[in-house]
Amino acid sequence: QEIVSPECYIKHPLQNRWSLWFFKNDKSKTWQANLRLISKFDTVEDFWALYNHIQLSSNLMSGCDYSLFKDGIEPMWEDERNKKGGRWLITLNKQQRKLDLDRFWLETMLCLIGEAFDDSSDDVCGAVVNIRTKGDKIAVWTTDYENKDAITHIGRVYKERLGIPLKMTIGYQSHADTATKSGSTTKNKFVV
Amino acid sequence: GKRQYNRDFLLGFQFMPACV
Repeated sequence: QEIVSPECYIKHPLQNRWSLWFFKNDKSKTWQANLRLISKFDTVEDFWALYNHIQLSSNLMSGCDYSLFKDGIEPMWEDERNKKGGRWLITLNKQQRKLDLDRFWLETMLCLIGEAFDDSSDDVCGAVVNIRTKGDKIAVWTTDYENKDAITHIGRVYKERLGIPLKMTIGYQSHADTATKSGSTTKNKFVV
Repeated sequence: GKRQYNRDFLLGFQFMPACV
C-alpha cells in the first residue's frame, strides 16, 4: 500500500478566516445593497482557488471595489472593529493601473493572509481596492488609530512589501477624518 | 504563535495541481 504524504491532502490553514467582498456602483441602489460577499476562505489553497477564478482588479469597471476582511468584520466604517480605525492609503496614478495595480493588490492580500505584520497583524481589519477613473486606491484598514506602534510597524512592512522607494511616503488617516473631511484630502495621522 | 506565511511560500501554491 502506498503512503501518501499529508502535504497532499491537508490544506494549509491560515491564521484567520477571510471574506472577499465585491462592490459595484449602481446608483439606483443603496450603498449597502451594492456590496456583496463573494466567498470566505481559511486555507492557502482556497485563497488561490478564489483568486484564480475572479477578475483582476484592473479588469473591473470604474466604481467597483474588492474588499478582503477578517471574518466577522464588515468592510465599512460603521463596523465596531472599524469605527475607531483608519487606513494606510496608497493612491495610484492612471499609468499605475497597468503597471502596479494588480501586483500591489495581490501583495496586499498576501500580507494579510500570511500575517506579514507579526503581532501587529491583530490590528489589521482588512484591505480595500477602489477602481476609479480619477485614480485607483488601495488601503489597509486597522482597528484603532491610537495604536501608534502597531500602525507604524504595519506601515513600514507594507511599504517595503510593495517596493515603494524610501524617499516616497505613505500616509495613515483615521476613518473619522475621512468621513468628515471638507476638501479632497484628509490629514495624515502617521507617515512612513 | 501565529501562522505566518511568507510571500514565496504562498505564491508557490498558486498553480499547484490537485493531488490525486
